Amino acid sequence: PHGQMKISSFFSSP
Amino acid sequence: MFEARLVQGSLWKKLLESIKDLLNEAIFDCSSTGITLQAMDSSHVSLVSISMNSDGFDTYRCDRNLSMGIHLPSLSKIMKCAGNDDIITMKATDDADTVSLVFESQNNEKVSDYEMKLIDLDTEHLGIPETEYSCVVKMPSSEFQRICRDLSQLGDSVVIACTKEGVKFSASGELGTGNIKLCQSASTDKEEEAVVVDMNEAVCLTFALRYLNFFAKATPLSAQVQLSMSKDVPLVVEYKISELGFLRFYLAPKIED
Repeated sequence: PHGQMKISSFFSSP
Repeated sequence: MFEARLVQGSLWKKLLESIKDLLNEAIFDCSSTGITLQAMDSSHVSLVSISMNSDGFDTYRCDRNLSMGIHLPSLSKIMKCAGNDDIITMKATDDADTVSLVFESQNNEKVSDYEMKLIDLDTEHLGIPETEYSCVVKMPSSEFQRICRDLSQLGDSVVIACTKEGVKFSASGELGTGNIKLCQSASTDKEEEAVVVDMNEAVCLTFALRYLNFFAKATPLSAQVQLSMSKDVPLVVEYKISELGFLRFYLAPKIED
């Protein structure tokens, strides 16, 4: 909510 | 066989207190080089990364790699049964479905042992790239805790603006605005009390205070905390765990709506 980004969108799953 | 003995057992207690409200469960990956943990909170907004080197333990043995799925509030409850000065040993046999914890008093007159059930967990490991950050701020961990707590009175988010002069934390909400500026320490007589800013490029980022307040529960682990920031990437909040390694929290930024 309110522009909170997800951490998983920055780090890749191998 | 896995066995890790830590004379400064209070570090385990502090570590569990640091993460048990943010994470419900996590896998402790044990190998010959040490113990690591990586887990996201349930909302997938933040990530916890722990690394404890085998060299930092007083005795360490891990014959086969072992992944222990642990319900953290349960482990925290058991750790609370250890005295602050107790020596803590964690043990597990290969393919075990339990982990043993032994607490010895310094004078060896009291020995307690607890056994806790492990849980089956299937979590994904994320690759965290090595990054050069635009700004790295070192500051007293108690100061960081205080700032996060104080600014939570004003709003849900904090804007962290870092320049070479120092770092500014700002929050705003219905009742008004608040700004806390920390200048780089002129003298560094007491390393633990110093504010040090290492800046390549000024940054200004917004983060949810709710998570920073969770991270600040790690304050008893270390006198200093390190904040690493670059534009549009997660903030890293790092606490050193004595000689053992580190506890890092990664927090995704908030973007303007």
